[in-house]
Amino acid sequence: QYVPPYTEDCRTGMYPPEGPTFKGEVPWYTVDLDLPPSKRWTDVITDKKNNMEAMIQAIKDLADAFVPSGKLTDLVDRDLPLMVDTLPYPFNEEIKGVAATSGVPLGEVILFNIFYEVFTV
Amino acid sequence: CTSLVAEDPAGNLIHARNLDFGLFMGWKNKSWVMTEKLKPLVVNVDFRRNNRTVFKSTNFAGYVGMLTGLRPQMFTLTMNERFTLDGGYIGILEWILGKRNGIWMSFLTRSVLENATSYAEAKKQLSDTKLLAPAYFILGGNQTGEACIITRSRTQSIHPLELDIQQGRWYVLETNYDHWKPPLFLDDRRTPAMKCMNQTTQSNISVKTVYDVLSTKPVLNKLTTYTTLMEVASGKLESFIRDCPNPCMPW
Repeated sequence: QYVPPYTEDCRTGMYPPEGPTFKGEVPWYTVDLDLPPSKRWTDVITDKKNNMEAMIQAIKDLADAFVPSGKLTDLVDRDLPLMVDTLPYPFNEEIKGVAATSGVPLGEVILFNIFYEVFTV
Repeated sequence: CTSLVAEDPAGNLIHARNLDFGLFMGWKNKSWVMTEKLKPLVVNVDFRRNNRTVFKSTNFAGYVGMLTGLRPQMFTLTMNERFTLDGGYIGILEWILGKRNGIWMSFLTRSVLENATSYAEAKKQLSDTKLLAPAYFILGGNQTGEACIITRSRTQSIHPLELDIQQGRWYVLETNYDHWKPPLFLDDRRTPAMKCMNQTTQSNISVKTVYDVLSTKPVLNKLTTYTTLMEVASGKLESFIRDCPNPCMPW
């Protein structure tokens, strides 16, 4: 795998991060595990809900590209919520809290959280 | 993804990773749509109980499972995607049909980070728990020689690979291919990453030089959302959102 300019010699002096390969620091949040599961992610999701909606919309656009009728999205919104209580506690409750705080439909938050298994399909 | 754990000459363990995601999920303006949508969602989280840190992680907001985490002074953990025919769709099918003795991958990593209290315990849980989908778990401990790549099928651990300082293996590195087979020639990020690690040499390994390796194309590519650097001894976790300026490999 040596195809310049798509590959390059080993970089040096890249730390501390700056320049075109560095797009920004990552913010810190605290999740208090003593809180009820559905309340734990409130701070994070309150700040990030718009970004979450945009990301989920991109997945929906992709789904609609495969199934233009929109039936795939309907299936996610209608059927996935039925499985939330088959997910292990406390993750099911945390997922419900994420949906409630973000306003994103529960089925779509569940899909996001099991995407690893779904993506291997 | 590229994950690695390296041991410096003083026996300190450094665990680092590039999280690459969004393949084939929309390509626009010479970048992956999904990858760009994920970058603003990257957050570092300090999970606390009784007002004390239990573990730290780098997450995508809204995703309650774990892909990258550190239990201070105990162990560090990252996971990379593994593709096999006996994949997640079989696990999902079993789940739908009511056979629910497997666990969703990211809930296992979350449980391990939240509840395991040693490298050995974490390693046992990651190796033995039945999964819905195959995966690679890259685990670092808090003693010299404690690091391994756990290659998981849905039901078992295959060919675990451990650090072996005596034999000169002072780091373990995993992309998205079984370590005992050559990677797909179209997606060989292992070779350039190992070339740069070997060029760095153990005597010069540090958080800084590991970041250099993860910043070298194609280890850094259009799918790379973030880079995380972890040091178990100090309990330090740092993450950075990444970009790959053109020309850059799409994966």
